[in-house]
Amino acid sequence: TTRTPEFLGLEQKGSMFPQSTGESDVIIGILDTGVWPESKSFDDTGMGPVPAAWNGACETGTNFSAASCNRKLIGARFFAKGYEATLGPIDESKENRSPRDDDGHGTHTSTTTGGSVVSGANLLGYATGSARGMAPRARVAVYKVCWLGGCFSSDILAAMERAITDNVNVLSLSLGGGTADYYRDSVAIGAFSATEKGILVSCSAGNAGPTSYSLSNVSPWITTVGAGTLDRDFPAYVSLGNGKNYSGVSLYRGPTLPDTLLPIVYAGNASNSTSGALCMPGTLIPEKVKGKLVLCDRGVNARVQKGSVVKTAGGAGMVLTNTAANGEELVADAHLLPATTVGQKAGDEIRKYVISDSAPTAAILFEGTKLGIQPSPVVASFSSRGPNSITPEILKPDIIAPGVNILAGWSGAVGPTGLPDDPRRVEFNIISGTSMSCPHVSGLAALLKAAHQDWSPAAIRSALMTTSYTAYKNGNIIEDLATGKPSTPFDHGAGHVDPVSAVDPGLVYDLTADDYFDFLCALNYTAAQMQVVTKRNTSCDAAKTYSIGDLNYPSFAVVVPSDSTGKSGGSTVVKHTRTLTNVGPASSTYKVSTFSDNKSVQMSVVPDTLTFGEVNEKKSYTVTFTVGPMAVGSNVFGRIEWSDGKHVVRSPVAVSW
Amino acid sequence: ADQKKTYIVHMARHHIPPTFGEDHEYWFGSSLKSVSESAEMIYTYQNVIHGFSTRLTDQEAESLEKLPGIVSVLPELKYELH
Repeated sequence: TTRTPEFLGLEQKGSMFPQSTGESDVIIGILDTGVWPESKSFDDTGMGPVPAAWNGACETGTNFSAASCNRKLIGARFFAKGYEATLGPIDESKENRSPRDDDGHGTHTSTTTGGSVVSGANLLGYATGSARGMAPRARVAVYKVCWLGGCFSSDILAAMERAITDNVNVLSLSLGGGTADYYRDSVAIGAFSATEKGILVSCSAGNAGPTSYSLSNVSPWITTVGAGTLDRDFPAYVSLGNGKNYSGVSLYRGPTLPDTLLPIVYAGNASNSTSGALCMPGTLIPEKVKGKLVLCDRGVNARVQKGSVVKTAGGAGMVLTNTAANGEELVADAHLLPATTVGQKAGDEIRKYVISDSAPTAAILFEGTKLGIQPSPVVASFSSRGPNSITPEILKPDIIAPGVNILAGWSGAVGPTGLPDDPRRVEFNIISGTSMSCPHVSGLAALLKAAHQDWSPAAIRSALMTTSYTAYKNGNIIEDLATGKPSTPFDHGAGHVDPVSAVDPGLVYDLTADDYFDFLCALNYTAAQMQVVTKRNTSCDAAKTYSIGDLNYPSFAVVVPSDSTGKSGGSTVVKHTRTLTNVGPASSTYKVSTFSDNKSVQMSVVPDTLTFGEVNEKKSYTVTFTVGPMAVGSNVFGRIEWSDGKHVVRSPVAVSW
Repeated sequence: ADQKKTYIVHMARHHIPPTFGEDHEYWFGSSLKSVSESAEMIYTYQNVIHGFSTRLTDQEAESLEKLPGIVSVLPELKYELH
């Protein structure tokens, strides 16, 4: 990626990461659409021998041989038996029956997480810079599980099985499957086994935001990653014949529009279809759009397909407007014709003008790449939101990372729009999604693993979470693009990842597979459900009291019981216990601070001071949440911070009625 | 009901009958064949779960679920890229 290394502080002088020597021993496994091995991001110049622990392979198949791998891309496998059992043999005229990426998504995610440094990277001149993965010296192993017809859980499980035996250290999955309970969700089940074996599993949170309860991959042993913006934009303004201008974004490059204003028509008035405004294939009347700009509404079909539809109908260009579903979120696309995307407010104004004016005209002005956009980051509208629908007592997402307009490697089999009628081929593409933010965190986790080889997956996640930030330098809370208001822990989790701080978190909340086992007991899982997830033959201890709230998680989600028995003077009292492990200087003293954004939630912490005398020493504390009455559905947010004056170990708090 | 779907079959590693020794794959296959002569295993899993995936009718899946050592027979899910 370009820009994100700077945005995340990885290029800072004095950052620990450039000196990290163990990075080349860390192996990141990516389950996705495969890989384009010829990408310059897989150049292995200067890389040493493949780690001795590596058991993986570079599988041969259509247009892919063992020679496709090298010391950077050390493994590539494909899993299609489940897919073929359901949909029949892969049509090799349409996709390669091999690890080769016919889609681009897998090459994008794998280069984002572990790509080598490539100077002069860009997409059609946009986002130019030196591109690199988050862990540029780590090794990459790709497991192709997604095909034209989707990603099937039997293949995903088989890939996770092999990734475990291949000896990956980090697993990155930019995919999801709704909200099945853990014992029905193959990714959750596979991730449990991987985590038990010391592999950190990072997954995308999903793109179903800004709706509440829209998260995927919410099990507590998975690191769940939402998406935020960068300080980079690709402005393309709409100038109307009435003299008004509106900002939009675009990655269009090609023949430009004439300097004069062109007639503009609303697609809904240039179609015989009731959904003509959406610019679906075959719905525009060529006589009504020929030589004109066409205003299309976002939704239903792909944004870039709308541009293709306008082009096919003879339109000169397109203005694509967000609707209420997307608000002001501007996702840039490499359209096939001059086109720009505007937010809902601008779109409503433009639509009003186009419909009401007798001879409406407009122009699109492309401004290229702009850096330093503020505020940034902002939580992407599409980023899925909490609460956690499976276990509301576990706050998700865990963290956000860059996931909007991300440049990374691309497949040579497909153009930047992914459309069949896009003949262009590019080495890098710019796309958006929590699919893009997840591999950022996977790569950063690999850096932490290299710097702290003895840390567990939970310790690495804790370091990433407790050192993340929730406010800009001016003190304002990170905005939510969906609302324009401050985001909450249900939007950003613990906050935006800050890898430079994460390398030295001071304290971590550690967890083992046994803790997750106890967590499942607290969920009252049946013996069979326990066995499905954990494969253990042991059962929950009938004499033991299990509590979800006591899982040693780096965040707090308190669900106020409607029939609370712990009432005291009209208030409900909930206690959570946590244990911190000292990973900083041997001798240190931490003091606690608590913050609540509403007086209805009071927090007291006992003890309020933790004194450590040696590295890896553990100390426990209990938080008592005293919660006043609020309407059902209300949420109050806060945080608990431990600080020794140098480190700040911050946990978000969400209380829900 | 006659249409086959993919199922992921979770088995109890520690409940392997002594007659199979330590040959878990043989146990998987034997269990499968007892409910469906035609069904074939798509994958076997030893690390990530203990079990296998296969194509079964609803009736066959129900029969399999009742066999000793079977923990769960879950229909396959489709995932999508984010």
